[in-house]
Parts: sequence; C-alpha cells; structure tokens
Amino acid sequence: IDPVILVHGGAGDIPEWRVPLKLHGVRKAARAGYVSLSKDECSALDAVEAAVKVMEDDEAFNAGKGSVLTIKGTIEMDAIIMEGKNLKTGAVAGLSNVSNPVTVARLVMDSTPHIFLAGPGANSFAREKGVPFASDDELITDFARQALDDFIHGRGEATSELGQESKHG
Amino acid sequence: TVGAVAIDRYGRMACATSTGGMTGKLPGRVGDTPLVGAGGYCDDAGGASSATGHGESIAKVCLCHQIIGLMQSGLGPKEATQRALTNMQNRTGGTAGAITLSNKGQVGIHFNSKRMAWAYVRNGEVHSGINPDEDEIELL
Repeated sequence: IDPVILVHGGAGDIPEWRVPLKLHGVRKAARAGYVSLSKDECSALDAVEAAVKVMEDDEAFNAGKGSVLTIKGTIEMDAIIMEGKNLKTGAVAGLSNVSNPVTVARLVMDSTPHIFLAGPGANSFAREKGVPFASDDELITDFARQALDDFIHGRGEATSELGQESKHG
Repeated sequence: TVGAVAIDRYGRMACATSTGGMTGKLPGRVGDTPLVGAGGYCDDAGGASSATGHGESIAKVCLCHQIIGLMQSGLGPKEATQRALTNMQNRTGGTAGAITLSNKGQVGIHFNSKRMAWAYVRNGEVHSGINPDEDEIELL
C-alpha cells in the first residue's frame, strides 16, 4: 500500500488574510507526517502525531500555541490519538500548560490502562511523564486575546473562524 | 482544530485530532475532539477520520464513527464523509468538516462550513486546498 498522510487545519469562516497561513501550515504538517511515514520503521501512528505537533506549534491554528481562550482568558486543550489495528486510544481534555496535547494523549494510550484523562488529572499525568511545562505566555497569542475581546464585546466576526451557530455553542 | 489521518506501507492506520475549542467557552467545556468516534475514529477494517467544526454538533452524531460505518457499508471515503456531514447539518444545524482515509488509501475530504484547510501527500505529490473543490498540487 502506498503510504498517505492527510491533514486538516480547521473548518469555519476563515478570514482571507489567514488563508495563506493556514495553507502553509497544513502543507508543512503533511510533509512532516510523510517524512515520518517514509522512515524504515514507519508507523501511521508516528506520522499523525508528527503532523499534528507541527500544527500545534504553529500559532495559525487553534491547538497548542494559538489555542482560543475560555471566557476567563485561560487555555484548555483537548486531543485524541487512535490506531486502527487494536483500536488503542488515548485522549485528554481540559489540558493546560503543554505545547503538544497530542503527545500527552499518546502517553495515555501507551502507558496507562485508560483511554481518557481530563482536567487536573491530565495535567498531573503530563508532569509525571516529563512533558515540558509551557507557560501561558508561550501558548496565548495576541490573536487569541483579540478574539476573546471581540467575543466579549460582540464583535466576533472580526476574528472568529466559527460559523454563526458556533458562536452561541 | 487540527487533525491528521494516515496509512503506512503495512496498511496500518491512525488518526489524531487536537484543539483549543471555541473562543469564550465556559471553563470545563469539552467538545468533540477527545471523544472516541466524534472528533476522531480509526479502524483498520474500514478507515480513519478526523473532524473539525462545531463540536457540540459533531459529538451529537458521533461524526467520525458514522463516516467509518458508512464506509464499512460500502461507500467510498468521499461519499461517506459528505453523507455524514449532510446528516449532521440536517439533524443539528451545525457545520463542520472531516478528512477520511480508506484502508486502501483513498482520500475523502468534505466540509459544509465556508472553508477548511487540508493537505495530503501521496506518491511524491502534495495536494492542498481551503475552498470548496480546490486542489492545488505541488511536488514533494
């Protein structure tokens, strides 16, 4: 079978000025995933983790660095990873202060009997596994701050990439 | 949200999805992303899928599990992705997008939101797009 890596960088009302940033980012992520697939010990699991990490590190995307903010101005991130042979899965929710939530999800899959850790437990697990601490200043971008300010003041269209129905949850 | 699906030379498949959620969400809100079958699903017997868009809507219909189920019923990845997203929009009013790979390496990309950034690499070519029906090709 020819290896294939396919990625997405989010759906919604992406403003025109963000289009080149998104396209550059998804191409870079797909290439990174394909490099991983091309190695001798290739693994689809390694490839999807590598591709997602590229986008988590790229502030053009709503994940890792560049994640949107809660109404209280904090970052809470969610991630999942899954393989198709044995349906092994790892997931995290409400995670904070890590750059790559997908890697923490993979650690849940690889090193616990569980499939899903959330909130403080997920944060403690990441620390115990040696995942580097990332401060809020490293993760929160000016764009995310502006988007929250716009949301609070009803000016969501300027920075929101979600459809009208999504603004209201 | 960001996501990826892959198949390696041995036919093994995987998916991953990661997100910060929606601006102004309540602390503690969890969307579709970490929910098995909603934000992502993978089964070598059918394929792999990763979703993005309105999380509450995606979770209500278990979008990715539905896509893979449709594929196991005989649909190709493109048709399965499109049909599941149409069903989601009809049932919930929400919009979203998803990327899907079949266990034969066929690609399915669809979104009923305005845009979705995507890219894939196969056979030395990088395909990408962000608007409906776009497919820009460059060499790896």
